[in-house]
Amino acid sequence: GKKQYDRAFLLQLQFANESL
Amino acid sequence: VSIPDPELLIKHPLHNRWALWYFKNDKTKDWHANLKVVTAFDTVEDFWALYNHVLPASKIAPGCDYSLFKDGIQPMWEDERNKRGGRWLINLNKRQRNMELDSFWLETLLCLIGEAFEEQSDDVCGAVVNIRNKGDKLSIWTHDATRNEATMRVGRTLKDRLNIPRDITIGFQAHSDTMTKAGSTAKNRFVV
Repeated sequence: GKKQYDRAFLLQLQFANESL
Repeated sequence: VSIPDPELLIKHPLHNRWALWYFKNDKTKDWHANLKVVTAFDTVEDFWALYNHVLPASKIAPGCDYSLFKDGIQPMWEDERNKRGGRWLINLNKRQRNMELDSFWLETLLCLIGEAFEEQSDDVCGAVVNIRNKGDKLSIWTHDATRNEATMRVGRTLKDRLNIPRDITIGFQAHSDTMTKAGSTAKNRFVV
């Protein structure tokens, strides 16, 4: 299947993993 | 000892690998020499690391472009995946550079990397934002201008996601029409 992400989920990750 | 949420420890893979391109307006060099790939990425986290690192579209110099295309597709008409395609084009006025350009561009990027075009995602090659004194342009490029239904669905999704009012129409132009246009604008093959 296609790996889809909705905008809310994408926005939630904007500053989540800055250390990676 | 708290155990970190595993959701925050893994990078979230994207369906496609994408490349960000930057076109610099340097009149001493030819067009191809001014077009450079910035970097490619295939996770949500790497997208944000890049997005947070580069200037917003409204702050790059007039004459410059950002493009986001599927890795392997060059942001030009001549590319094999683009040459039979076209673009949904949104023309922005000067006031909209401050008010809407950056949010429109980010929303477009989120549509691409999140595969918001669903079954039509395979029709989509990428997106371009052109910063110009006479008016900025934002476009979504598709690979086959003869695929009527898929093209219409891409346009409707784009218009919906950008919250463009119903009474404002956006047009789709085939690259072959844009290349051979007589006046300043190519004819619209579709509008939504």
